[in-house]
Amino acid sequence: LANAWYDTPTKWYPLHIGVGSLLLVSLHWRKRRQQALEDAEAGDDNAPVRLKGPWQVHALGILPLRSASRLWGYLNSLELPVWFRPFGFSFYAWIFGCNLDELDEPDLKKYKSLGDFFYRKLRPDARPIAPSLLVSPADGTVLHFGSIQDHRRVEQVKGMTYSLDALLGVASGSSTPTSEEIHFGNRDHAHVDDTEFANVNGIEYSVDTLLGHPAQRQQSLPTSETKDASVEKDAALEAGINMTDNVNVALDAGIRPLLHRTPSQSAVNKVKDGNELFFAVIYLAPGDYHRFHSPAAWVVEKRRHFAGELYSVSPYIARRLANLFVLNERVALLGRWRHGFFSMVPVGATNVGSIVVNFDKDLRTNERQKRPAPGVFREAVYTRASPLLGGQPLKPGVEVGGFKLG
Amino acid sequence: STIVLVFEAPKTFQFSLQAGQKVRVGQAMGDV
Repeated sequence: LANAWYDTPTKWYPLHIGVGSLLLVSLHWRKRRQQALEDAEAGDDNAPVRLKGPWQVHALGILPLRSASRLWGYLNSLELPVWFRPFGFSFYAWIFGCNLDELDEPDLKKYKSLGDFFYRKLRPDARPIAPSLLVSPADGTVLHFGSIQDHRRVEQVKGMTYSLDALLGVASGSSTPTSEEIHFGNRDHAHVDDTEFANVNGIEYSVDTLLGHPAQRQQSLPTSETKDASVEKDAALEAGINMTDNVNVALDAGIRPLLHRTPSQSAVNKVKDGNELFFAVIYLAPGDYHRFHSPAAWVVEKRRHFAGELYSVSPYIARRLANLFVLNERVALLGRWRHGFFSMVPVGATNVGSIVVNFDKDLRTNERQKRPAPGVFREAVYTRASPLLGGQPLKPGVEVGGFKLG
Repeated sequence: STIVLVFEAPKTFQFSLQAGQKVRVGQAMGDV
């Protein structure tokens, strides 16, 4: 036995790819089952959203989609030879049905890479903005739309829903400006009384409310620069947003209106009498123009970045993968318009993991770093863009950002 | 990639869309 142990030479053989795949699927299935059991034992309705669906979905779940997405982005950022560009991009346009006559830069040689061409700009007159209350924010296909009635659940496809709070995030307090923001515009009069409450010119708020729950909120950044108050008033009138008493009181007190808002658990508070919540989902196919625009006159108060997975969001996957839009990496832009709450959520996918918001230079998506737990988000508030409105005002049709390859 | 819009509007709001319809930036989606 000793001789056999010490003298038998070790010979390595490659594992058959089928056996390896089965092993990976089995390990993944066991892990998911364990998580499901833990959630059931905890009896927690708010347990983090897990991957659910047929075996194709679970097979997709074991692939390193985020790494693949970054590699895809890198490959498509490589500069192509000038002679190849017209042929290559014309071929791409022919395959995916892009209209090259709409390009802002018609000379295809000027696009250095496929990524550059993918994020192309269109001529300013290529997309006239309809005089409607709500216009399309992007080129694409309408997957689904309707009203939200069933206990704040949004319908992904017929019979398959996901939680509105999971999509937009649930904060443990009100919006959370940083300490720099607390004293903005009135630094001399601001002071903190104790650890429980801060008092700024007679307006009290809890420190916990201000800073948020550390488990759910990683970061809160003020962004953009302050503009002139008269410009903001004009923007408010144009957006049709009433300057509420609360806002005026806060302005008189010399602090940001955002601090004065009532703390809430959900991104969407109770809707006004006579109102309803509506939703619409637009899918952008690979050949579509991939910049997105403002769908209405509204004010973006904050953004929440959820660094999730990067599953495909094609209609095929959307019909099979439950909670797809809650699992994927996304940027929830939250704010208000003349009728109340308004939000736009660009959701990333495997080929387009990078989401850009033009007025938010601090936003970084699809980064190579350890991802936070599901449901955790990074938040930034846009109060500096317009202290009067408490956010970034947008007109209908204004370019907001876009999706980039990788 | 996908864009999800969630908003509050009067109950009289109506979408001027069909599921599966192609839309372009700036095209009317709905009105009160």
